[in-house]
Amino acid sequence: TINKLSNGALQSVAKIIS
Amino acid sequence: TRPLLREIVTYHLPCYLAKLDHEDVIMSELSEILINPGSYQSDSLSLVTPVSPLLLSSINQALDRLDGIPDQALVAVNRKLIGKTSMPKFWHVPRSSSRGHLIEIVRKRCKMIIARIEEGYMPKRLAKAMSMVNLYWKQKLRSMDISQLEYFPFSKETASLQNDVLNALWLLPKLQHDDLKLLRPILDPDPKFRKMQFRVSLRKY
Repeated sequence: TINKLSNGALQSVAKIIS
Repeated sequence: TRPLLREIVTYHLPCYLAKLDHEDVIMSELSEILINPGSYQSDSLSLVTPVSPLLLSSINQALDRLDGIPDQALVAVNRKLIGKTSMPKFWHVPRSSSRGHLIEIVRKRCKMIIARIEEGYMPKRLAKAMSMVNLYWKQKLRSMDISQLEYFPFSKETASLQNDVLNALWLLPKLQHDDLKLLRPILDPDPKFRKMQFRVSLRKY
């Protein structure tokens, strides 16, 4: 399901949890 | 706060997403919220840097001036581009014969990333690499104001630490001989250099 987020949003998520 | 945001995203976002069933509008809105810097209350939580013509022009200028950057900084910029992390070390000796090659590789990698920019935001690796270039020029020209243009939204804590390190480096030439002696065991705990070598390499910072 998470793949439905746009690439920019995924980048934000990755940065938040890194 | 960042820890709270991390907890929400890690534990609640997957549950929320799992409950959505082909609701593309909500997914699209959620993507917009996650990307938009305005969604984060504090400046320190801004996550992405929008790419503007000014930013691209500044990157190109920085790439044109790579020849003026010493080997240590170049190696650090390249590390950021390939996403390789390493502990900062006091001394690093890259092969000088590979310098021209390294400059070309850094330019080529940056231009490839720029060509692939999607959605108008700076990719993290490029943003961090360009921040390294920016930091070097700040250090070299002894000015915190060298560029108002920030490539990567570092947290306030990180930006403050960077400024502390710059201030410390600028103070090095003023240190007396005895103070340098005290620094040596900290910077060079397993003495690899003779005293003169240590002082010469310290001056390069």
